[in-house]
Amino acid sequence: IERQDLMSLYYPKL
Amino acid sequence: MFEARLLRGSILKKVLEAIKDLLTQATFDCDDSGIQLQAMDNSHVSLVSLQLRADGFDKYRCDRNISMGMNLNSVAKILKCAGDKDTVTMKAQDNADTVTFVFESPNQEKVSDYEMKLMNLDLEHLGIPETEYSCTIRMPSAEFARICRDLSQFGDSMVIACTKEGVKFSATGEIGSANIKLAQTASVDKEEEAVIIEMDEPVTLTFACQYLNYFTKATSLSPQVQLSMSADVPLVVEYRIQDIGHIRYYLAPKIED
Repeated sequence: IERQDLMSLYYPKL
Repeated sequence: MFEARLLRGSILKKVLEAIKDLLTQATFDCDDSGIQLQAMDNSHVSLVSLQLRADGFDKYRCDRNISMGMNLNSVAKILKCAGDKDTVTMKAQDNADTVTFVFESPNQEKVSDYEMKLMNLDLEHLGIPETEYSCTIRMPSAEFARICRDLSQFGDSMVIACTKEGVKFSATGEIGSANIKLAQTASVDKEEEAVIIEMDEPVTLTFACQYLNYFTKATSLSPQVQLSMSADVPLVVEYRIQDIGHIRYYLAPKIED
């Protein structure tokens, strides 16, 4: 998993 | 026309101190309910969510929803020019490309205004659902800051383990290991000084000390901090800002290699 996208793993992009 | 006036202008100074090390730029979304800001740090490991409600301002007017992209270093520079007791007013015309900060001294003898260019930021917003957490810990914010500072000497990451007996913060590194246990306060005289744990299930998670230390820059905004944890989801570190809103930091747990 790219570290760059860690937060968007947990919460959906709006 | 957008105008937000705050007699306790030092709140805005403290808010900027609380976010400027984590974020370089952010959008202040203003509507008739107040001001919201949501932004991820550059590495997308953590997220900041700020809410300042309209009813917490001494004057608040927002005729049209506006999103003001700002360089936070610039905002911090400007707010450093405000005195701690100054009234701070932010204002912008509809569709403006600048925002103006006005500082008034308590006796009105000194009035300064600073106009700053706005930026067009195309930033991602994330939808954060209302979540029931397995553990919530309320504790004095200064104590949490002290623990983060002390443990970050030992290692890059910190383990937070919450059980019904209490909460344990641990770090391990080259020089050895450190453990700090806080028991739930037996009798609460002053709620601000209490450690209060609500737990459905015990949770143990590991987090990067560096980010926790960034979050504690918000310590002066609130005497208490609330940590919310569930297995395998981000930690929420919340500072309530009296009578006006809150700042929440979300931090993804470290996953063992």
